[in-house]
Amino acid sequence: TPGRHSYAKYNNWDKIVSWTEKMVHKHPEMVSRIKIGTTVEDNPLYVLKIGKKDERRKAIFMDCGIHAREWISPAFCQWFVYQATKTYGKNKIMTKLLDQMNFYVLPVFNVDGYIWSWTQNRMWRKNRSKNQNSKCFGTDLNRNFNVSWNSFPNTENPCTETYRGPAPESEKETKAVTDFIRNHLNSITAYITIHSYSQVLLLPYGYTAELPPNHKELAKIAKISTDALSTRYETRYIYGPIASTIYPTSGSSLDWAYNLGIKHTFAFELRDKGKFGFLLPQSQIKPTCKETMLAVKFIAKYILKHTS
Amino acid sequence: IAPVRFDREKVLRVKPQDEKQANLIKDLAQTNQLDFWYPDAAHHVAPNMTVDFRVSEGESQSIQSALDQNQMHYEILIHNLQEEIEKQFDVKED
Repeated sequence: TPGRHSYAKYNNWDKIVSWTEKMVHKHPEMVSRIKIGTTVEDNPLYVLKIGKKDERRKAIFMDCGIHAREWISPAFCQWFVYQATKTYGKNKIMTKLLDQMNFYVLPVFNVDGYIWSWTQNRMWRKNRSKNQNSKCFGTDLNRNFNVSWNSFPNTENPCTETYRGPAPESEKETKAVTDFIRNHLNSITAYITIHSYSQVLLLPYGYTAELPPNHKELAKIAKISTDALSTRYETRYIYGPIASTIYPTSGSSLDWAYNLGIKHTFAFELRDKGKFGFLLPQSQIKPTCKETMLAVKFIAKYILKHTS
Repeated sequence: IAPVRFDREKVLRVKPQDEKQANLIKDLAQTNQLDFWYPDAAHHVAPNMTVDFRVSEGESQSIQSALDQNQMHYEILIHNLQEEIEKQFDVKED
């Protein structure tokens, strides 16, 4: 048996799988588990659908754990599902959200990398693809999306941490997610991806300095949601387009989702600002998740109210 | 395969003040096994950017000397990475 799952601790992959089963069993009217594909090492990719069963409703897709060592990210996705199921019927906002929209939550995108970071190398980032003609493993899944994929240098070496892969969507994990989102494009109206660290809320674009047409709207949403986040513990976030707020990047999931037609896309870089970095202590899981919930719920409320 | 250990590895923080200092970091990355925590990779390093990177026990002395010789201020965020890895599990109860 995988041992006991805890929202206040980091859970390994076996515990997370067992937890997904438990959530479906405990809340069958609200939670279903969808296997959207398998990884390079043949592990399942599970999305939890939260909300009533109607496929035609607006939906938000949220993924966690693209980069293996960012452990607070999957912890947040688990917390989100927990809060959604626990507070439905009790919290006015959550009840309204789940009565009118669905959430697709991918608790761990890079399963193989996550397992590797638990069992072999806590500092691992990429997936676990074997690269042809190289002794180095892994592709950076957040450079593997088909958006300006090969336009930047320095992403072509398999031995670097930002290797883009041999082709756009070459990785099974990337393909499973892109296929799922494409197949549900008529309902998905927002995309959220969770990373760490540095306390930033990122907007498109990363591959160009140009701003998307609705940049002002996205910035307004980002401002209000980061303000909401800070109300809990005064945690400060900055926000802005990837290219100007951190640095230009190619092949990111955020840009891909935006260009696909999902016009409200957000990437969170959670706590902290470097004191612990990827090694955020477990004692900070709950406060990090609680404050981030405020931001995500605001975004969801906005989407519900302002999108068709 | 035995899991990788990070005994006495450090995480350093620098803030290059100009192109020369940014290039120094990039050069150090070419000749040493630096793991960039922020930004994701050496080629993103730019002036006035906060840069965090992990350095092995064996290379930390030479890296710190190179930074000192170039009057580049640095901060040691983590002195012993393996200890911090173990400390992250600081919640015992559910």
